[in-house]
Amino acid sequence: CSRQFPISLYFATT
Amino acid sequence: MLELRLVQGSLLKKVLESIKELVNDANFDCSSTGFSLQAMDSSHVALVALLLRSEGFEHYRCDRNLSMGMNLNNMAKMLKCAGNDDIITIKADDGSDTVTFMFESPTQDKISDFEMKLMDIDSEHLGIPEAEYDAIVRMPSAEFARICKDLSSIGDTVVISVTKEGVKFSTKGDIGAANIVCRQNTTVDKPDDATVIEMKEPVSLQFALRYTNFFTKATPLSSTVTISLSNELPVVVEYKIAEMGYVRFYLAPKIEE
Repeated sequence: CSRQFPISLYFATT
Repeated sequence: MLELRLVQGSLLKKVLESIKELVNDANFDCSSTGFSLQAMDSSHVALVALLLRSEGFEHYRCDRNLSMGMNLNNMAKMLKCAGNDDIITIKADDGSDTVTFMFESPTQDKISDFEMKLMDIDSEHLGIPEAEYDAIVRMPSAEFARICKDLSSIGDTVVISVTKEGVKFSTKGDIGAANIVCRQNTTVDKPDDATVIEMKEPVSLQFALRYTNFFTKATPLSSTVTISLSNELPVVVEYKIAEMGYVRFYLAPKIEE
């Protein structure tokens, strides 16, 4: 089973 | 006051067609650098970054930085009313709650203006660092679109693996499995038909085909696509916009548990 993480996990909010 | 005149108006039409299904509402940012947008899809799995550099416009006036919230579906509806050969001018006054799109036919015998209501959009802006990628694949955009479409009839996800042998796209589903390998091929008549693979480290990442299929809506913008991959990082799928900038799609990988 694979899980989808949100893109905001990888890029910080500016 | 903002006034941006784009002689090749079809580019803006194609840009909207490429992102309107992925993103509903977005802020277009206008500065001396250019006309840009950054937006996430509604499930926050993918991100679109668009840049149309100011130098690419025939006339570019942007007195102060401006952020205009637009519903992309409505914007696409308006831009569909422009002819493919039309010149498109985007106009807005400071503090106005509308934006005007003006379309001029090449012979100047038909001039239309469409006024669209702006909206307040509260959106997060993410900082995307310049990264060195483990592998970069450049291939014909139509080929990539074909692969994503074909694989999505078999499975829901694609594993993209880059090795010395080439780039492999694999899927599995209820009816079976599929693997498509594209080898580096630079002995082609036209450079845009080449498949070029730059690899520092082998990479293997899994993505939802639902999203890669959204990205391929940008195929009319560019004859080539660049796919940049690093293990455990979002993939970047980039379509260059002739002389002007790019549309980049970022997609978070699916992680095995």
